[in-house]
Amino acid sequence: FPIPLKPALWSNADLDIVQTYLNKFFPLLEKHPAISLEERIKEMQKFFRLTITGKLNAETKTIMQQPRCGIPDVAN
Amino acid sequence: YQTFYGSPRWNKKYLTYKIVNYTPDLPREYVDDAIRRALMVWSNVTPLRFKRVTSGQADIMIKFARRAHGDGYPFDGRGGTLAHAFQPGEGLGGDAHFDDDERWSKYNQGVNLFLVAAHEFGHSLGLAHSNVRGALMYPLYSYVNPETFTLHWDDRRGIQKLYGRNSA
Repeated sequence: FPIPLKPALWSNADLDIVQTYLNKFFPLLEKHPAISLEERIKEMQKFFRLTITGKLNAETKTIMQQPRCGIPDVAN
Repeated sequence: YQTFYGSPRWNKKYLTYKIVNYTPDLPREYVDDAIRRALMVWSNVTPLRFKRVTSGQADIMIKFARRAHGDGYPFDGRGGTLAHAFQPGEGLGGDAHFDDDERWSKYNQGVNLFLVAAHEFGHSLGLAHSNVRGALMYPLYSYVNPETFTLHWDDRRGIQKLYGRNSA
């Protein structure tokens, strides 16, 4: 099972930003139904060629807040 | 570049488009011209040809809308999502929707309509997002001068993979 993130590391606002963004632009695929939030952030960071940390660092948050197209970034 | 799952594409060379409504941000003539030039970005490098229709249905239906607008993918107000478009297919397939809570612009005082439309029409034709920064199909908005715009090699390769080259 994915290891749950420690709540202390995430504010509610951050968690909301991340989950909304990932659900919209990096939705879970049927073949990977149970990957952790950290893995999903890594997938997003890999797509945008950011430093892969699995954490909502400033670089990642900046990308998430930029204006963009509404189509998901994973082709499937 | 990426294509959508199953690489859907139009099985015809001549496609129609219809501008269903207009944004109040720009003169209608400019919207017409931006849409025409955005489609030309793709017809310049493929055998695809586009014809505007003003009545009935078209392959690519273009509209401006706010928040929920009937397709199950509501817009989110100013910023965030600017527009979206559907992969080739019947019904909603190929259609492009622009968030009218954005401030649409001819240059860079707001969001440039030509650049966003050219990106969305890439989806209408079957391209998904590219992870090549600088490519038109990169998912984040970035302003470049529309008068000196040239299609990135990654976009050209992607669209020509689907439709071949312009033989003219």
